[in-house]
Amino acid sequence: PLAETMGKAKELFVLCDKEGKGFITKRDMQRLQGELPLSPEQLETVFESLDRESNGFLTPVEFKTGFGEFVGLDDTT
Amino acid sequence: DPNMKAGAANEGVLANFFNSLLSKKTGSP
Repeated sequence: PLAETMGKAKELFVLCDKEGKGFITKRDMQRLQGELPLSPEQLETVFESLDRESNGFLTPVEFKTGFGEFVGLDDTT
Repeated sequence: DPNMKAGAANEGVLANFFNSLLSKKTGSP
């Protein structure tokens, strides 16, 4: 299940990383605005929650960590 | 604790984000 979760995280990461840079910037997040039902503020909140190191970009590891927590949260609901 | 409240709100937004991404992925093959 862990491998499956991480595989899914990678697929979602690619959806955000439109240019295939290998990381996600705030600008990438803002581009998702038209595609996801989230406001710019919410996308910014997501970005900042996932950007643990606050270095301005999301690495696949940070993204997977956030997704892993989400999946963990989901189990309890 | 305001920090805990903010954390809980963020979790909701994160869940919304990941759910939307997941449905986007499954919705568009």
